[in-house]
This record gives sequence, structure tokens and C-alpha cells, in this order.
Amino acid sequence: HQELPLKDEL
Amino acid sequence: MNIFRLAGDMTHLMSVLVLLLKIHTIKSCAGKSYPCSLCFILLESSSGISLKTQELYALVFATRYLDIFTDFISVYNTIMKLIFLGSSFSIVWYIRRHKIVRRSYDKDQDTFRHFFLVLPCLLLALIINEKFTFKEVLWTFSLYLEAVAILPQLILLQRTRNIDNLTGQYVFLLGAYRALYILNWIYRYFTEPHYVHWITWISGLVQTLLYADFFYYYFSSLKNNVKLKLPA
Repeated sequence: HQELPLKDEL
Repeated sequence: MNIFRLAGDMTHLMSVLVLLLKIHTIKSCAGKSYPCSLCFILLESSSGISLKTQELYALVFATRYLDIFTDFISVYNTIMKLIFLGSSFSIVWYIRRHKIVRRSYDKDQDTFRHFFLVLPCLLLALIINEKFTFKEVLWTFSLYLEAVAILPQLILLQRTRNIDNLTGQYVFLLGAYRALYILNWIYRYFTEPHYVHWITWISGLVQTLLYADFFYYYFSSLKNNVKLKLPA
């Protein structure tokens, strides 16, 4: 499955 | 990290610090044996801070930072998350529990039923999200909730006769941080391939637009050097 990009913002 | 996002995070941090300063001022005032004139004003008039908005923000951070222990991004990211979580929950605690601070809270004016904001945001997050998983739905919920979390505070300001400077600055900084984030999203869209996050962008735009009239009155009061006043 397509992994979502990491949430790098606050 | 780009300058817009750093400026946005610092502005957001400033808004929290202004609020903590305000709470500290109220606390230190009441500590005095004689109420100084400023203290008297502070203690008598309501603080103008909406507990409802503070509670919504605590919920926003609690649902947004679920990944704080699972996904390590950077030391900066983790520290800022801890600061926002710690400050938002302690501010709610102060206004609810602290024997002195809670006296300056005017619950008769702060009547916005924030439950009516939480439920629609949760339902919307269940329908519109990037992936139907527990963390992703709650993360999306936190974005929708943050967009409307300021409403109880803005409504309280309309009811508050004299908005004191710290409260006005707090709301201004809180609105400015998301406006800076919009610049950050534009910058990242043009510099990073495949950087598209419609849910974040639209939520952030709605959030900033809700401050539009506040910004207008805030800048007018600065320009004309008069007390900030929101029309009822």
C-alpha cells in the first residue's frame, strides 16, 4: 500500500 | 525547513508565551497583599481569554501529535510538539483549576458550545481524509478543528468591552502563524516535487480567513493608536 509521507510540520 | 515555516513556528510559540505571560501576570498580581491599580483592573475585569478555545487547542495538539513517539522527525520538531502540548494543557489547567487565575475567567461570557465544532470536524475527518486509518483520521480532525478553534475566542472578544493588549496580541500572533504557514506551503509547492496537501492547505486558508476581520480591526487600532475594539 502507498505509504503517506511523514508529517514533518507542526 | 524554510524561513516562512520557522517564522510561523516562532510566531506560534510567541502567542503561547504571551498567554503564559498573561496568566503569570494575573497570578503575581493576586499574590500581592495590596492590589496595585493594574492588578485591580486585571482581577476585576475578565481576562478575555476563552477557555473553550484553549480546550479546543489542547485537543488539536493531542490529536495532531499522536506520532510524537513513533515518528522521529528532528529534535526541533519533538521539542516544539512537547512545548505546544505542555503549554496548551497547562493553560487549560490554570484557567480551570488555579485558585486565582480562574477568578479572572468569565464563564458567563465564554458560552460557545465548542462541542458543536468538535463533532462536525470529526465527521468531516471520517469522510474527507488522505487515508482511513486511526492516526490519519485524527490528524485530519486536528486540522479541521484548528481551523475553527479560534471562534469561541473571537466571539468572546466581541463581548469583551476593553480588550487588553496581551489578549489582542495573543490572537494576532495566533492568526499570523497560520498565515506564515500558507507562505511556507506556497514555497514548498514550488520547490518540492509532489508536495501537494489539499486538506492542509484548505484548512489553513479557512483558519486564516476567519481572522480577516480581527486583523482589520487590529491594524486599524494600531494605526489610529486607539484601543482594540471588535464590533458586536
